[in-house]
Amino acid sequence: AREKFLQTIERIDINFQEVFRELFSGGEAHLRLKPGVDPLEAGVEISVSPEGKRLFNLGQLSGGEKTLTAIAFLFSLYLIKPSPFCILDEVDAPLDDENVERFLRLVKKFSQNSQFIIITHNKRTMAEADILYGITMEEPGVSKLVSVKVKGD
Amino acid sequence: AREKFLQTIERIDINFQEVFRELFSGGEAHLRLKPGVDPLEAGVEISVSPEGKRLFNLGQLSGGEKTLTAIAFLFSLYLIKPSPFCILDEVDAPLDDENVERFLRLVKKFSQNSQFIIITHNKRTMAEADILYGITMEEPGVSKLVSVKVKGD
Amino acid sequence: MYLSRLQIFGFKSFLHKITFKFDGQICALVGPNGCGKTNIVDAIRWVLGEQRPTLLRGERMEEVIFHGTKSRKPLGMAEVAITIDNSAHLLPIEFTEVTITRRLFRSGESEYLLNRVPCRLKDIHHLLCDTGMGVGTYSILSQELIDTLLSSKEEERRLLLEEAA
Amino acid sequence: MYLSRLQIFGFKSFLHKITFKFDGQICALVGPNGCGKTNIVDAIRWVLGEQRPTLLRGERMEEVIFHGTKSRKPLGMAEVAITIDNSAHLLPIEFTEVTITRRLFRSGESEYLLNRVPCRLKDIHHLLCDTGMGVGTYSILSQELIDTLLSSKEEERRLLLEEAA
Ligand SMILES: Nc1ncnc2c1ncn2[C@@H]1O[C@H](COP(=O)(O)OP(=O)(O)OP(=O)(O)O)[C@@H](O)[C@H]1O
Ligand SMILES: Nc1ncnc2c1ncn2[C@@H]1O[C@H](COP(=O)(O)OP(=O)(O)OP(=O)(O)O)[C@@H](O)[C@H]1O
Ligand SMILES: [Mg+2]
Ligand SMILES: [Mg+2]
Repeated sequence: AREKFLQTIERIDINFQEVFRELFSGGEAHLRLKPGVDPLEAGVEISVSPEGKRLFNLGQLSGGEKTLTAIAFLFSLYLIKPSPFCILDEVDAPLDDENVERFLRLVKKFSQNSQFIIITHNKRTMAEADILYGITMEEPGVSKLVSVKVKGD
Repeated sequence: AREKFLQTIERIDINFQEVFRELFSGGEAHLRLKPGVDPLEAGVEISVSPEGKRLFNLGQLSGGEKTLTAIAFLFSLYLIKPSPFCILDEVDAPLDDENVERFLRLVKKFSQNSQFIIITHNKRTMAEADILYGITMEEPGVSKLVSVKVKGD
Repeated sequence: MYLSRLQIFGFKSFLHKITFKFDGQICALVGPNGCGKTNIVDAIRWVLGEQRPTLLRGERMEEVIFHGTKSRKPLGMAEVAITIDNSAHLLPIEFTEVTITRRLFRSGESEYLLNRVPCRLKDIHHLLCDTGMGVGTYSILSQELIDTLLSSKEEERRLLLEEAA
Repeated sequence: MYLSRLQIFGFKSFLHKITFKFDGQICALVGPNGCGKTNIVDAIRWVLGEQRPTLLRGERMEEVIFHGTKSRKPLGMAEVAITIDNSAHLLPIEFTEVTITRRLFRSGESEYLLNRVPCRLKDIHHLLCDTGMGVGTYSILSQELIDTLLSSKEEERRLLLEEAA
């Protein structure tokens, strides 16, 4: 069981590098178990550096870089065991225009195997959706579904 | 000293209500010291409810509502003792288009007395600025100033 | 396997029953601040068996029931029903369509249904464990989880990793 | 009173000396993720006397010095200079223009200057206290502070309130 677990960690690490490099157009990323501790207990260490940069700890990453790194981590788990659906709640808010595009390209790719529900205020993200649900509160405090747009309308 | 402090708290409370109502186009907001504790030690309680809604604790507010409430709190302190400058780091990211407009109207009003430095990815916010500094990393990891736009250009 | 339908009634800001049909690979939910979008995410967590009120932004589970507005009285019950297409039989159950329903009453009583047949919460937990959609799933990402994932707290990353491995 | 100029050199991602002239009531800083915008905010906190590395997203103060890239060596010193227009004499000092300079060397040594005259860190703290721009100021708002302000931790709100009251 320990063997299998360690092999899975290695696969997740490879996925993590791959997805990270796609979101950052390059760079290095590694995921590993804390060394010197029982693998069945060890914490998960992440070390990343965007293309050309040197990083000493995750805290030095910018807001947008943290978001992309977390997305890469999550999707690296997906590639092992795809979850049937994926809900993203305004994760595109801290991203600049170019990173929103990279993020959407990744979502498009993964949407072939998983269903995505994305909450967003971003017009570019809305344009990528197959179906758009509009929610408002005409009456204060009471949610109401107001519109449904299907792509191609 | 205790008298003066309590009077200031009351002024801050009034400011808080005023700014909150401007950002939320209505609603109720109160700020007070925890009752039953020495005013010189008591924590600060905030209770708000956007127009027409009932709220039982601050945690129930949405992401955007929390941002507006925090801005209202900060500006209510400003009205007591204006800070010479105010730095806002991407606070507009969770706001919908209408709330960005209300936020910008408030900033315009307060900018008569304080200087604002606003970090943003939002095009509407950029349009309100008198001066726009563009920063990039042409060389990875090295910040560079690339453009300065002055309003009216 | 995918989400085909979600019905929310009496849960948080959903005074009126609302039905979402997720007929597409990418569905966007949009609307002004505070209109109920994250409440929908909370509803999905809840119907899939979430027991921690803090993960639903509350202190007690009772807080998920519509608590009224300045002009509306509180409701006595919250109900969420999620329908999952199971043609690929990822869920270990013979039905090709599975509907999980969860209800909570102000009295504190709860009801759980699997395709309209009453069951216990742990039947729902058993059904969903190992599918990637159970409690503790890595299928829901928000700004809060992003900060936790990149903090020095390695346990959160560990838990999600174990869910997948 | 307002910020008239900010110079950053060797601080975080600012390998090259960069000068900002804030000649307007509303100045926007824009650019792609990770380009250095929040680093500018850190630089302002730091030159105004911030002593907690955690408020600067680091674990040790030394981390504010440019630490190199794949193709550039680290620098040995970080320097930030802020120039404040003091015609209204809000700062208790006779100059109409006040420049505060802070330097940190890899050795751990620090230098502080007030209008190019060496001084101690506490001279800067004294100068700025009660002006709304000292350490612990409510002049800087970020998503992190928003979450703290609205959490159940009442101390943060209390501290900011005391700063104003
Ligand atoms: N039990 C409840 N009963 C009635 N209303 C509730 C209840 N719990 C929360 N709400 C309301 O739901 C609103 C928050 O909704 P939600 O968090 O879904 O907003 P949102 O659409 O995600 O907004 P944002 O874009 O700002 O994130 C609050 O205004 C709150 O008053
Ligand atoms: N001591 C240092 N030396 C060199 N580079 C550093 C140092 N500290 C931080 N950095 C770099 O600064 C970058 C982060 O910059 P910053 O947080 O200012 O980004 P930002 O412009 O605010 O981005 P966002 O829009 O995503 O918030 C990181 O990529 C990091 O590599
Ligand atoms: Mg939300
Ligand atoms: Mg930033």
